[in-house]
Amino acid sequence: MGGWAIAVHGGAGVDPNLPPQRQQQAKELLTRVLNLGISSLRSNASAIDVVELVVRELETDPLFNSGRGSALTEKGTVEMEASIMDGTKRRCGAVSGLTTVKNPISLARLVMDKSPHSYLAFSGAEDFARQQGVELVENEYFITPENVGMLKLAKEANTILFDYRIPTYDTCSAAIESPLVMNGLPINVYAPE
Amino acid sequence: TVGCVVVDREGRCAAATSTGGLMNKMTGRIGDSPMIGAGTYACEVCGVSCTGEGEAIIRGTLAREVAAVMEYKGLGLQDAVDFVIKNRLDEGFAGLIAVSNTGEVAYGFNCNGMFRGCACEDGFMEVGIWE
Repeated sequence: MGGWAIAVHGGAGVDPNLPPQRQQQAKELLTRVLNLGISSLRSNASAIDVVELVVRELETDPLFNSGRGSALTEKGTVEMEASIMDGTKRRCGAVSGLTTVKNPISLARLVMDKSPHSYLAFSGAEDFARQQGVELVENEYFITPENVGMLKLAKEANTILFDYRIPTYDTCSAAIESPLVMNGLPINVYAPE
Repeated sequence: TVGCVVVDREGRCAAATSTGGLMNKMTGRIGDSPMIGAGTYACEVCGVSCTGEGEAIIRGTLAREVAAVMEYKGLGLQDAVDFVIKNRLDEGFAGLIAVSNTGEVAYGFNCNGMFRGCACEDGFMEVGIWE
């Protein structure tokens, strides 16, 4: 039996013109949440508790696309989704279409632990959240000025836009000329999650 | 999209993924992150969390695929990650992180960079963005 191990991610497909200070910010956040997980593991926390703890922290920080700082829908609102799975007995929980739940991953955990189902979505998931007493906030809490700007760019480009919320207009339009293509679209005018 | 995978001292694996989805997406659109077996999977053997082009990840059932090639092809964790990224995405672009029940950690991606960090009990720790 080996020891503990942990990995975190903040999304794949990164703007080649990512400004250095934003790269540094991302690395600092990744290091912070990694250390949070490591200290829990050193205290013998279980794997399922540590993954929930770490993802909650990532949802609360606006840097990456989840929780606060989530990408915006065509209507300028936030709809979030999450899932969690415990390898022991392969128990799992998932939620979609959340608009007021502050930490979607914790609701997914409650679906796994406290409901007879493995996936709840939209109004059913929001009803379950109220029943379970999880923290609810206005949808505006999740919307950041940067993402409002990114949505504007996406609409002007009439497409779904990369969600790394880094480029200002010039770096984004500059990046649009970048040779990198993803599914037929310039990498920075495409929107993997 | 954000994710975390962990194996604890008892060799138990777990995975979690959370996202706001795509900028300018249609309301009601569901991606890979909440789909068990696509964006998130954990079993006795490993834990996996994916990110990238949701539709490609769903079609490739990417997270479950890592566990499947470990179970049925006998690949080690990093070989399984590399195999899945190389052979299961068609023209899609994605990245994933994974741990195994023997305390290994691995990641792979075929797009331009991935925000990731990983650490093991033996002291290894890495945070990166690019290749």
